[in-house]
Amino acid sequence: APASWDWRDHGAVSPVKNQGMCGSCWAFSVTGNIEGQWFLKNGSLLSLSEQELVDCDGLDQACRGGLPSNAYEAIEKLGGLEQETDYSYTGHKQNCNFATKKVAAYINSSVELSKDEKEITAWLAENGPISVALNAFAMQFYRKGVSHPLRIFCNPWMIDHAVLLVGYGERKGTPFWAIKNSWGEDYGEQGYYYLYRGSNACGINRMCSSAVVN
Amino acid sequence: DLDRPLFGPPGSAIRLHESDQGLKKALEFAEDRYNRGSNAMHLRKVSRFISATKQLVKGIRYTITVEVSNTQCKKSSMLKTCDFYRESQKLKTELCVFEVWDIPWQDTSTLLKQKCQPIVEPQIEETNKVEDQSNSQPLEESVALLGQFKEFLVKYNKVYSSQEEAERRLRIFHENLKTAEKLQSLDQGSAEYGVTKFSDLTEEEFRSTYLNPLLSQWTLHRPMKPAAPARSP
Repeated sequence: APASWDWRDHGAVSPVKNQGMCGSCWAFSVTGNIEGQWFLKNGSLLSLSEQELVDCDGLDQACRGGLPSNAYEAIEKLGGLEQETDYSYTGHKQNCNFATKKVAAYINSSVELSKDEKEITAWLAENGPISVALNAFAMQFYRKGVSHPLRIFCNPWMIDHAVLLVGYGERKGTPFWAIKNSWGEDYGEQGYYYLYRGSNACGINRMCSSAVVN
Repeated sequence: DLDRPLFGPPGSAIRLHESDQGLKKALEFAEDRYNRGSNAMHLRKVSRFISATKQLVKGIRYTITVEVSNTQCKKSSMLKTCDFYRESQKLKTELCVFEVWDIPWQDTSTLLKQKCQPIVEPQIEETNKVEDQSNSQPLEESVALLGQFKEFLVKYNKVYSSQEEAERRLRIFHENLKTAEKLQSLDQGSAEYGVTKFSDLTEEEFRSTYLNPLLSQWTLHRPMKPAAPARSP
């Protein structure tokens, strides 16, 4: 894989969003991935609706949490995702008012990635931003820089937050993952969290997935 | 009902300026009660005003944060004007929080709370060694914490429903700062930890509001097709 890569430099990442007081990180992680996949296949970057998933994805639990693997399946069954502007985010569950005619992007299937960080790095550079999940304990206190918490603070089995891997590189010799979060732009570094790359820190390698757009 | 227009919604705390007449009366009452309750020889008076709020309850509740120091007057003397000592060691200054409940229509006041802690000055000995502060609660730390909390409230536009809630959030804020310091001291990367917009939330509140515990329930995960490995750079 190249020494560094950042899909923000290639137009495949929409602006940082804000999930508000709702556990809907899974929806933002998945829409972020599909935005990237749709861009790479069709050349247009859309901002896709998380609220549609919060309201209409019956496999998941809206603000009480959800799984990317379920969300991909729900999107396939629904027939696709509407744009953010057509189905805007409110941060709490409402009745589903999905409209097929407004579908802006669809997916054909979804895949799970290897748990080897080198493989993940190469896959990201070749295929686009990746939906991932990690232990977010340190993120409550994070302001900036490359975070590398001790394992006792970041149990890799206690995964509790889904985010989007958009790039990787090195800062002053410290390898990092660039992670798009969904807590608004006033969090971390303009909405991004940078995590040490190479030690499976915080379980970042455990739940990598992507939609497939033919 | 003259006071009502000067108050926010029932129960909300309103910040006061030092010159507020009601506050002056409450502060004099607190000072008097403080001196009656202490067995110090010298009369102690408010040497610096820090902050105060008032709240409409059955009457008015004042919450006042001030510094109190020794004057040169003995308690037994009936002198009206008393100067403070010039030497800081003799001042024996304390940071105090008083809560006074004032019932105007009965012309009575009650001291609900009095919390004071000494302000420790750095001790410079002949050898010019500065005493280690880490195991004591110096005022600077408290004032710095209050300053950080105030900055946090303004930056993230935080409003709390009552003085108690504000004090509870301050305690949580303080705990979170200590956790951030621990993370900072043990981090193996180049991260900076500290105050964020989540700094007034307990770990449990943060987890239940913003996180997604379903993710670590592995049995729920639907098996997915494995992705083909990357072909080439």
